[in-house]
Amino acid sequence: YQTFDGDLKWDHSEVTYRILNYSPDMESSLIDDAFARAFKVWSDVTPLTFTRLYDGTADIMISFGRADHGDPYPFDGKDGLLAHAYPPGQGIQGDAHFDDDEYWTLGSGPAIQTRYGNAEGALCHFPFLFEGTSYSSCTTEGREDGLPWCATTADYDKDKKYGFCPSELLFTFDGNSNEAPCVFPFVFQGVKYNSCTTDGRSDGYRWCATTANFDTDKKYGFCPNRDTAVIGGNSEGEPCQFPFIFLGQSYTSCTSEGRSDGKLWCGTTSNYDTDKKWGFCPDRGYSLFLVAAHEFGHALGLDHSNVKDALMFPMYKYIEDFSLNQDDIAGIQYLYGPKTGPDPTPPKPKTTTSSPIGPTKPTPSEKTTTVSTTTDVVPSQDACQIKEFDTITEIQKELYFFKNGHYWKISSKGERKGPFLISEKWPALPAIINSAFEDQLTKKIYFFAGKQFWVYTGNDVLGPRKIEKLGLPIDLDRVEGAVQRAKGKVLLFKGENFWRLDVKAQMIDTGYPRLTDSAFGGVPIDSHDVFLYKGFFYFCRESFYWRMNAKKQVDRVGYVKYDLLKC
Amino acid sequence: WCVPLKSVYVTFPGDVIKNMTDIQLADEYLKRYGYIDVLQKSGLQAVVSPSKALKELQRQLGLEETGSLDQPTIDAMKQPRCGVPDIRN
Repeated sequence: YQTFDGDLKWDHSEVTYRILNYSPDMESSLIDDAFARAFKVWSDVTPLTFTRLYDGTADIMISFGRADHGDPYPFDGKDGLLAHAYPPGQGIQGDAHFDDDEYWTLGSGPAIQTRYGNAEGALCHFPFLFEGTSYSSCTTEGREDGLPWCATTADYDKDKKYGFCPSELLFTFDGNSNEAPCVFPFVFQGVKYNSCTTDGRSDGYRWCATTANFDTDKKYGFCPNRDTAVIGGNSEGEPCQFPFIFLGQSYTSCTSEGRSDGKLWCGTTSNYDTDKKWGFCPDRGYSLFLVAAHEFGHALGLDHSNVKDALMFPMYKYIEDFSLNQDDIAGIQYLYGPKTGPDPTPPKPKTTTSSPIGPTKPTPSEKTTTVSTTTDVVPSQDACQIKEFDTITEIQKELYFFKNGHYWKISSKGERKGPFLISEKWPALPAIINSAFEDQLTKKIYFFAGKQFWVYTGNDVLGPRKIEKLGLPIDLDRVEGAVQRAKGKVLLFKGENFWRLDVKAQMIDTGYPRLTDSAFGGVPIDSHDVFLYKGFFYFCRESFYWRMNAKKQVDRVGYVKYDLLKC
Repeated sequence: WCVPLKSVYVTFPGDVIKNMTDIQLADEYLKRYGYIDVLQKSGLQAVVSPSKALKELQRQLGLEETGSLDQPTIDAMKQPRCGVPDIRN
């Protein structure tokens, strides 16, 4: 391994990072996750911690860009140079840039996370069968609204599991429209547009208006790439047009003709010879996780290694089951030392008879309270100082955090608001809530506290009722988690057991309880909170969460405080 | 149909990577990743022979150190990689 001249390194162990923008190739959640996993590669073997910031200046500023992207080292189009990063320091030092003329995936072809449908955000499964035909990409077959979709298992006809693929008709990213879909046609500088455009931009990113008139409303977002879209060329994001004419010949599939580098390309109009519109055909792409882990090595102070199997070797190589090479470990530990002790767990607060917390300040109504960011903070009202919440749940697409008579909420944009008084919004409830969920069908909100539960429909409340009325055991002292499932079913958790509640029948299904460990392997069986958020199951223990995807794989362990509460 | 097609290479509009010869590719690669045109602290450019630069590149990439632009070296130069120079300037 090598370090930079003077052994450049961070002088603090709590390193911050910020993701400035996203690539159209992957869902933002997948990109967030790839970066988080890439940082974890290094935090696993050093005392370093990595905290994501959502604004301001972070130590490591991460961005995607094309060609000339604002520093003296332009990117070079598809392939070749993939990314670069600067060694630790102020300003641009420590920053990592990724070439967006690459096709960013998880390394083995399109990584397409679905939205909506019934697959709870699972990735597309390619190929999949639909009405006897095999599909290797998202399709609009079987739909009249033009929305591309895919199956999330190998056989849609059998499993009926599906979700919608990224498209500008479904959502946009970045911009100022909170992921709203494009509105077509839209007007920009007096001209009508029926599709995403790069007009008005010099960076080649495709955008659209999210209202009918950009000139008046100024609302816009960037268009996600469809999986069938070409990469780079001069038609980024457009689909191949088959057949297309090239030098008088007709082509019905991607070709490398006309190129000395053997790369496959296609025309994006029916005649390349007249229109000259083209792009590269999608391939396996490059693993954003692997490239990011390498670049973050630079951002932490490692230079290139000449050990071929090391992460810091300069050439890209896809590895399915990645583990850090001993050379990389030796390098990073030369700079920062080894990780000491077990994973950090917060100290438990001492029990005292006199509370250090002052009297509760009057809490403004929800309408007027905003994020608590002042330095003069009462600890009980600063969500970021709370080690363990009474309950966390998603209501109306916002994540609610309850603690001791107060609650906070995080919008889908990551904006935190609160504290609010529980008693103002739901006056029938006690101060401490053990669990809550919103019924997806009726939008009724169920609250559990001790051996009782309440059901709120708007401002109307039913309860308290005893939880045994639902068929839960008489000796059950509380419900600690609730996860909504399809068709009016909700899983209720307590310790190592869970039950399935039929919400319509208001009764636990037969065959329960079941062991949490047998159905949800790899999560703590003493989770004090379980909830569903953006299609993932979250199991919380102290200040940590274990996130489980729709395939019941624990795909992430992180901090409630940083990742969910956005502290 | 089995007669080989005579390939015609064209310059694609918007293509950042231009069709270039192996020597042009090597020249650009060696410069970009710091093997030649190394700036000294005095500000003067040190003269590094292409052969020496190639040897250094081959050593870095774990290739046979021939000092000539052989096929394995050309292939290695076409591989995707990180943009941070191997030799610090």
